[in-house]
Amino acid sequence: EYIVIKALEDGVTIIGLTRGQQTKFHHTEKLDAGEVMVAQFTEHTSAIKIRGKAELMTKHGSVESE
Amino acid sequence: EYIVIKALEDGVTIIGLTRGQQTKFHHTEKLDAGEVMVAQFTEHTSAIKIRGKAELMTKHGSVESE
Amino acid sequence: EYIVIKALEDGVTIIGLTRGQQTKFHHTEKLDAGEVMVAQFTEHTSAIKIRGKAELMTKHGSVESE
Amino acid sequence: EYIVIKALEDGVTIIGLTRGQQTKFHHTEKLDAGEVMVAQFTEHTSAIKIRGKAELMTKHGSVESE
Amino acid sequence: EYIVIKALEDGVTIIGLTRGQQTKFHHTEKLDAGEVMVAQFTEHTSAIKIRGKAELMTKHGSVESE
Amino acid sequence: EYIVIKALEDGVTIIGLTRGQQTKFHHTEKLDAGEVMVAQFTEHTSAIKIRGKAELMTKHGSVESE
Amino acid sequence: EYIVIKALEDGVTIIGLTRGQQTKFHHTEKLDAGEVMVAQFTEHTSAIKIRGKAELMTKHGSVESE
Amino acid sequence: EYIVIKALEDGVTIIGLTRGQQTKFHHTEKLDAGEVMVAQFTEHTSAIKIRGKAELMTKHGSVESE
Amino acid sequence: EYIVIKALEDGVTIIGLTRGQQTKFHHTEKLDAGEVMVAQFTEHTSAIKIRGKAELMTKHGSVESE
Amino acid sequence: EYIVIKALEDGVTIIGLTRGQQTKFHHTEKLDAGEVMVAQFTEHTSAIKIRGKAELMTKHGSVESE
Amino acid sequence: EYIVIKALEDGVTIIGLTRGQQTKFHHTEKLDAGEVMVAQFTEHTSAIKIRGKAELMTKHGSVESE
Ligand SMILES: N[C@@H](Cc1c[nH]c2ccccc12)C(=O)O
Ligand SMILES: N[C@@H](Cc1c[nH]c2ccccc12)C(=O)O
Ligand SMILES: N[C@@H](Cc1c[nH]c2ccccc12)C(=O)O
Ligand SMILES: N[C@@H](Cc1c[nH]c2ccccc12)C(=O)O
Ligand SMILES: N[C@@H](Cc1c[nH]c2ccccc12)C(=O)O
Ligand SMILES: N[C@@H](Cc1c[nH]c2ccccc12)C(=O)O
Ligand SMILES: N[C@@H](Cc1c[nH]c2ccccc12)C(=O)O
Ligand SMILES: N[C@@H](Cc1c[nH]c2ccccc12)C(=O)O
Ligand SMILES: N[C@@H](Cc1c[nH]c2ccccc12)C(=O)O
Ligand SMILES: N[C@@H](Cc1c[nH]c2ccccc12)C(=O)O
Ligand SMILES: N[C@@H](Cc1c[nH]c2ccccc12)C(=O)O
Repeated sequence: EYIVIKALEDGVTIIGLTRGQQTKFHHTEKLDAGEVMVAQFTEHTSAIKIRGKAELMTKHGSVESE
Repeated sequence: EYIVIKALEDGVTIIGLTRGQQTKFHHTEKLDAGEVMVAQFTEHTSAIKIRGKAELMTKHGSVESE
Repeated sequence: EYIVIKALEDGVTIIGLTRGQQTKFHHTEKLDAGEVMVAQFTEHTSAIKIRGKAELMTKHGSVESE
Repeated sequence: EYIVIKALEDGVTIIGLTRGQQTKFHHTEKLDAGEVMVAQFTEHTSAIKIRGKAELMTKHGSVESE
Repeated sequence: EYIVIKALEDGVTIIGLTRGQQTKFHHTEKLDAGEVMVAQFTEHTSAIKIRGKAELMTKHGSVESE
Repeated sequence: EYIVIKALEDGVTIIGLTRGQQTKFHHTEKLDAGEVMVAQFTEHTSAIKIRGKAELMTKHGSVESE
Repeated sequence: EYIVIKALEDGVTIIGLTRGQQTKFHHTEKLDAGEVMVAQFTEHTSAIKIRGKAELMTKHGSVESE
Repeated sequence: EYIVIKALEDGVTIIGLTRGQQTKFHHTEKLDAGEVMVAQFTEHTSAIKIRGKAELMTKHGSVESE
Repeated sequence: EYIVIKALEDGVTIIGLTRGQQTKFHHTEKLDAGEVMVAQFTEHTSAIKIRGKAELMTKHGSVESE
Repeated sequence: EYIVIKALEDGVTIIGLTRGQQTKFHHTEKLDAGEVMVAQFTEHTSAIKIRGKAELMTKHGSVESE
Repeated sequence: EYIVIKALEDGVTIIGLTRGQQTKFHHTEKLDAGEVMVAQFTEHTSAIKIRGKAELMTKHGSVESE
């Protein structure tokens, strides 16, 4: 399973939340406008949080973060 | 399996309920307006509760919490 | 497998029935109007009962409890 | 695999029949009008019988018991 | 795999035939008009026979027994 | 995998052929007009033969034996 | 995997070819007009040959042997 | 996985090519006009060659050999 | 997984490339016009090259080599 | 799972991010205008970042990085 | 999983990139105009790069490299 994120402005952040009993931020990836990241769910990432203006494509459809 | 949640106002909370005989809140993630969280069901999370105004996208379709 | 429940009034209850030879209520989650719960079937939950006015989304379609 | 049952009158009964060589009623759940039950097939339940007026949603479509 | 049977008259019988080298009737469930039974194929049931007026819903479509 | 057979006349026979190096008839089930049988392929049945007037529903569509 | 064969004349033959290094006829089933056979691929049957006038239904569509 | 071959003239040949490092013809099945063969890929057959006029049905659609 | 190749002229070659660290031609099958080959990917074949005029049918659609 | 990337200008970079607790860039592949890369998610790559003008094709649809 | 590549000019190169921590070119296959290659992802190939004018067919649709 993966999701697709296209930054629509500079400084979009994609945050990986830890899998397990604890829920912490284990990694924050910064995207500049136009950059695209395709990110999987993994052994270490069971939730992903997106801040800033971006377009998200998931298996349930597309949505824009702001 | 994951669901997609976009906050439509500040202070939306996404609550993870524990898997197992006990059902407790193990984590609460706060979202500000426009932020998006994509969250899986996991070994520790077998139910998710959403409070506040948000748009949810799931395999059964979309719905808005209020 | 999960189902999506949106409470359409206060005091909606989502009841987890135990898996196994015995069928008892192991947990009752209360939802206020507008709140949404996404709940899986699990090792401990093999049936779910909903009381009060809510909208349910399942793989077989949507239905409203009253 | 699960089925969805919405009671359309009081006193609807959902009966779980035992899996195995013997076929007996191991549990009867009563639903009042408007209540919804979502029930799986399990290690203990290989057939389900519904009495009273209810709406059933299954993978093969919907049907009303009377 | 399960099939859905709705009795359209009293005295509908749903017969489970044994899995294995022998083929015998191991259980007969009687349904009254309007009652619905949802029955799986199981370790003990590899064929199901329906007598009387009923509506059957299967993965290959619906058919009425008479 | 199962097929659905509805007898359109009395005396319809559903014959189970043995799985394995030998191919013999291990069971013949007689159906009267209107009766329906839903039969799986199993450890002992790798082919099914239908004689008499009946309606068959399979994953490849429906056909009438005569 | 199974195929469905309906004989459109008497004397239709359905031949099972052996699985393995050798390819021989291990069984020939004769069908009279109107009879239907539903036959699986098995541990012993990796090819099926049909002679005479019959209607075949497979996952790739229907075809008539002559 | 299987393919369906209907001979449109006499003398159609269906050739099984060996699985493994070597690629040889391990079996040639002759079909007369109108005969149909349904052949699987197997432990011994990883390619199939068809000579003569025949109609082929595969998961990628139908095609006629000449 | 298999692909279907129909030669549209004489001398069409279907080349199997070895699976593994090395990539060599392990087999070349010649087809005359009208002949059809259905070839799997295997333990020994992880790429297939087609030279000459032929029609290819794959899970991603059809294409003609020239 | 793989994604398809077609560079629409020179100097497009496709960055593989490491799987595991650490998230680092383990490889950067440069594409010139018109070149196409088809890249899987792997044991070592759990996220992919694209910089520069390119067309991406994923299971959730197509999108252009800029 | 495989992709289909048809060269639209001479000298098209299909490059296999190694699976694992290192990402190197392990094989380059040259195609002349009209030739078609069908290539899998394998134990040794986790990314494929295409240079020159060719038509690519993948599970996400078709695209032309230039
Ligand atoms: N650590 C949590 C992270 C998480 C996943 N889904 C969630 C939903 C709600 C709250 C937290 C989460 C877990 O692995 O389960
Ligand atoms: N602890 C419960 C949480 C839960 C999941 N689905 C539910 C439905 C109803 C009530 C509780 C639940 C369990 O793992 O089973
Ligand atoms: N304890 C029961 C609960 C149950 C599931 N599905 C049912 C249907 C009918 C009655 C009870 C049930 C079981 O695990 O099987
Ligand atoms: N005890 C039976 C219950 C059952 C399931 N499907 C049936 C169909 C007909 C009669 C009984 C049944 C079994 O597990 O097999
Ligand atoms: N005892 C048989 C019952 C059966 C299943 N499918 C059939 C079809 C025809 C005749 C008998 C059967 C078996 O398990 O195989
Ligand atoms: N005994 C045979 C029965 C059979 C199945 N499919 C067939 C097709 C043709 C002839 C016989 C058969 C077997 O298990 O393989
Ligand atoms: N004995 C052969 C039978 C066979 C299956 N498919 C074929 C295609 C062509 C020729 C023979 C066959 C095998 O198991 O492989
Ligand atoms: N012996 C070869 C046969 C083969 C299958 N697919 C092919 C494609 C091209 C050439 C040969 C083949 C193998 O098992 O791999
Ligand atoms: N030997 C290579 C063959 C191959 C498959 N797909 C490829 C793509 C490009 C180049 C070579 C290949 C391998 O098994 O991986
Ligand atoms: N090292 C991380 C990389 C990653 C995957 N998906 C992510 C989403 C957000 C942040 C980081 C990631 C992991 O394997 O989990
Ligand atoms: N060696 C890398 C190759 C690779 C696959 N997908 C990628 C995406 C980006 C960069 C490199 C790659 C790996 O197996 O993971």
